[in-house]
Amino acid sequence: LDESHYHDEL
Amino acid sequence: MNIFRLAGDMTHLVSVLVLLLKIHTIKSCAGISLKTQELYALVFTTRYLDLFTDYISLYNTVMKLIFLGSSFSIVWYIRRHKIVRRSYDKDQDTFRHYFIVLPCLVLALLIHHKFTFKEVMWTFSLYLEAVAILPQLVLLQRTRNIDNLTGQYVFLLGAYRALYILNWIYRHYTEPHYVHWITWIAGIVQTLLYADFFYYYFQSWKNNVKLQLPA
Repeated sequence: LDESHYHDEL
Repeated sequence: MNIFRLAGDMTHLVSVLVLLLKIHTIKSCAGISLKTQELYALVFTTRYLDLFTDYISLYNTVMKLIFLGSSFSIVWYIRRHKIVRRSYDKDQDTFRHYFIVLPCLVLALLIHHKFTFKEVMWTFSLYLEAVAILPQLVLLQRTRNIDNLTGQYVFLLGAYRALYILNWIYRHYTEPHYVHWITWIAGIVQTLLYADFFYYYFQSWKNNVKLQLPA
């Protein structure tokens, strides 16, 4: 998946 | 950060603090499912594995520590506290953990964004959180008596995820490639699970009667 797949949510 | 997500996090924070405060002040966990609380501790543990590796913001780190600390404190109170544990109704709170944990683990191994340990654990925590409330809802159906704080606790827990859905819609339209369909599906399933509880909660609130769930 593209790198925008970040876990910035709780 | 958008208003929906902040409201969601605050609602979630209040829900766990309301529960912790209730248990701490009246020294009772009547009506609370230990199973659900243990599942939430597992949700936070598997979701926040990146707590010490990826720093996102002070807010993010502080909130993770609060959620981890409060969920483990609640489990400790119900399991270990000499007074609180006496009010735990273990004969009624019989939901089997593995009926929930195993399917979520298998599903996370099958459906995930990336097959890495952290990513599978994170996906597992999403699926687990969606169904972790089930033991609590089963217990409420069985004991049928819902004291105000427990009703508020479950209501706030459902409301937080509903606010997160608004947050995902907002981010989908404001951020390019913001694609998290696994999160969205798990979040929608979770909120739907609360739907019938919401219905009875509003009925009791509107008619100003004690909250009763049908058997």
